[in-house]
Amino acid sequence: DYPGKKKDEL
Amino acid sequence: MNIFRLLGDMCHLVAIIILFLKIWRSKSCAGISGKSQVLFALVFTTRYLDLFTSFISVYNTVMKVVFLVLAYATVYLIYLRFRSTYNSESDSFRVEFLLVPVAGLSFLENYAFAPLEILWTFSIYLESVAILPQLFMITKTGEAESITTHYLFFLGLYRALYLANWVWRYHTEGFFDQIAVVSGVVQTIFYCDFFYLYFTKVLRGSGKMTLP
Repeated sequence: DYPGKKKDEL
Repeated sequence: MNIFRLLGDMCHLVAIIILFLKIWRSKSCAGISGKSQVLFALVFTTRYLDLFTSFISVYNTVMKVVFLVLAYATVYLIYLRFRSTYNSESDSFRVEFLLVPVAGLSFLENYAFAPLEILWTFSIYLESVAILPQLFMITKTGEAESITTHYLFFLGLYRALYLANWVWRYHTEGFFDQIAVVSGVVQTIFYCDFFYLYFTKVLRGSGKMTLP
């Protein structure tokens, strides 16, 4: 799992 | 979600709406860089492909659709509806000098060598330089209508608020997205010169921003 995995930002 | 990111998204939305309404109501895109608007449409297209693969929240989905629709609608106004008012000779920035390095870098520096991830990385890098044709056009014409400067102000403010959002998220949830943060800092730095002129010229009520 990498930092950008959870893309909850626009 | 935190107040910085919410305010940032609202500034982003306000900026896009200001520009769209300015062109729509004045029936003119004089002084507007079509190239920057095409780059922004490309940024949203490559970033929001996950619209179809992952659901985050109603807010996230609605905002992505709104940004995509307004971005393409603005490009349509510039290149089709009011193309006779488009100053293509002033909009002379060589966008290939942006697209090639950004595309190359997104293949070199990313979180994962996967199509959606590389496209997202491309959109992050591209967004940080997408305003350059517009800023270049203003330096070329030596002036900008005040409504255009308000558009740029909110557009620059949105990513500055995102920087605050990343500081907040780092301290509250340990969230740190290096690619987005570094690009966001670069993007905001490009606006510094404009912010200076905006606060010293436009907000002094001189209306137009004329460059020294």
